[in-house]
Amino acid sequence: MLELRLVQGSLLKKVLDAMRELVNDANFDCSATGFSLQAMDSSHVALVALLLRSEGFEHYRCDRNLSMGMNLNNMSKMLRCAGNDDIITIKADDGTDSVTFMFESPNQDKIADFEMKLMDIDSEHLGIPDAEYQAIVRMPSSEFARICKDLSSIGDTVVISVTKEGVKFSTAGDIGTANIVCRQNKTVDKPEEATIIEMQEPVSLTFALRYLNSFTKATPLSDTVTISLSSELPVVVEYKIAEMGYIRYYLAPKIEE
Amino acid sequence: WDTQLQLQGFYTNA
Repeated sequence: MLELRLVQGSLLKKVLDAMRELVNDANFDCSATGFSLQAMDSSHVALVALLLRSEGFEHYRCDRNLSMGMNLNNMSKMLRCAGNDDIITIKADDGTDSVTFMFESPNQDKIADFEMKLMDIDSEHLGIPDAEYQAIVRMPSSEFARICKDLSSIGDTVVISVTKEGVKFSTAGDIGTANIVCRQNKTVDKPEEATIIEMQEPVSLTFALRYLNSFTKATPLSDTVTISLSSELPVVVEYKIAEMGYIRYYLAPKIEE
Repeated sequence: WDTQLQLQGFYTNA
């Protein structure tokens, strides 16, 4: 028996919007720790990892570990029927092939339940060890989204370089080139507007902008984004989900042949 | 030309 009650139901809608461009089908894993997911895009270049900790739910009951295969577009269709202020409860019984989403309006005058068929999904799960990164950049998520969007109108790839001077995003295309440098800036009114660079050593990596733009669909989940870079590793783009967990994206770099 | 690497080149199956 599984029963997860999330008062801030709109958060689940935002989580779905943050993943469904990258992944079509995924297994949601439910355990005592929380509600989680790991899925790769079809080309195995990018991976999304989600964790919503059990403590973040108003009510969390998960009698035994359960993996539920869902089509994210279908799940999104159902969640879009919930009001933005609705409380969402996810329910499933052991051994059934469906999941129920229950939507309650804040004053309890409307209650809806939507039952969705589950799917068998053969997904590969990658082991991702904790790593030391050469550079970690924290910046406003809206600023990162703006940079990725702007650069993708010029080129297909971005070189992200971190030096003592700041973090530089560069691209080149048929019509020309573009460079955007963000300097460390801690002297802002609000901490979420700061750009903070922790650098062990300079690092420069090339990534496909198409994937980074997909990652920025998570912007409504967090005011800030953390970008962790190391020359030997995929980049990690993390959006913290307040009081609940995170959505992390991993993207393998491009290398010059 | 840049070559796109895949995640399996960095991480192994769990």
